[in-house]
Amino acid sequence: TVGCVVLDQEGMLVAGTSTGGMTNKMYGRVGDVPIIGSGTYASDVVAVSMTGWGEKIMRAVSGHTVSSYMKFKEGATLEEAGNYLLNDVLEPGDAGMIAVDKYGNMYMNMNTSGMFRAMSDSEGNREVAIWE
Amino acid sequence: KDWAIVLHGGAGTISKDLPDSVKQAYMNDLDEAISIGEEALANGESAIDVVQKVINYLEDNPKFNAGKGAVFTHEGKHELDAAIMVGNTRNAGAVTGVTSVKNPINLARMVMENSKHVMFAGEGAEEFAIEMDVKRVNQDYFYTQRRYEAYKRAIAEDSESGLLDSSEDYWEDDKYG
Repeated sequence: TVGCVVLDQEGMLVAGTSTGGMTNKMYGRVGDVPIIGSGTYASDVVAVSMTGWGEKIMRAVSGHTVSSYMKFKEGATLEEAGNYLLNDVLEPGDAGMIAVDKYGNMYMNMNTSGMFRAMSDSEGNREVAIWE
Repeated sequence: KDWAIVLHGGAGTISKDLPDSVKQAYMNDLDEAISIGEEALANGESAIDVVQKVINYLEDNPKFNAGKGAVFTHEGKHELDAAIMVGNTRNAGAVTGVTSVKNPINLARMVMENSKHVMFAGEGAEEFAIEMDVKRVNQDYFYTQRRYEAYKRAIAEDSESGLLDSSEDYWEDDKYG
């Protein structure tokens, strides 16, 4: 699975995800990626793309959960919302998540052993990583 | 901040014993992908164009499980999914189970921008792809030796274990998207 989330100069937040699914998947199996609110979601506060165990990501309504946490929990940050999803809702080994909020705060974290990932912003913060 | 971008190329159990050359190849390609996004955003391109551009690069890169390099289904085929969403307008588009679209994220964007719907699946998505004149390819395009070998191993494990595909025991180790 691959994904990308962006905040542009006009303040637009966009999330996108694309995948071949899981190896040896059965006919007609649909994972989290095309389910708006699960593997792919963007609101006026955050854009989210997920990767990992699709069925668990769907059951957690992951992307929407992150957005709702930030919208409805007063003072909640992107980091708190992401950690809530990965640590409190999902289980170890389930998923990785990338996100960017309306302020340009970036998040890329996982509860798996690794995630191919990269982030960058206009202030020169830049990181490319695979493992923790 | 004027702009910000984050990308991923999949998560899961990634062995730390990867040869240095393989690790470096992944790092180089992730660096290339983020560089594409950085340059576009610095030039004032829209978030939706940047997301599409970066994902197209990753879809075309056989190292990642999307587009070329996609995994095999139980029937030995490739079925691809993609979605895109604009937060400020709540517009969204998605496709699932497409088999002939070179870059599924492009078709997902077309669903969002050129239809009144959010998702097309299977045959309907293929019909929409024909209507939209999006770039299409044969299934052979998605083939990579590495994914084929992973598929054969999965099939062999099925046979050896005697487990049904719907068994929870089977899925515990293999249910990754």
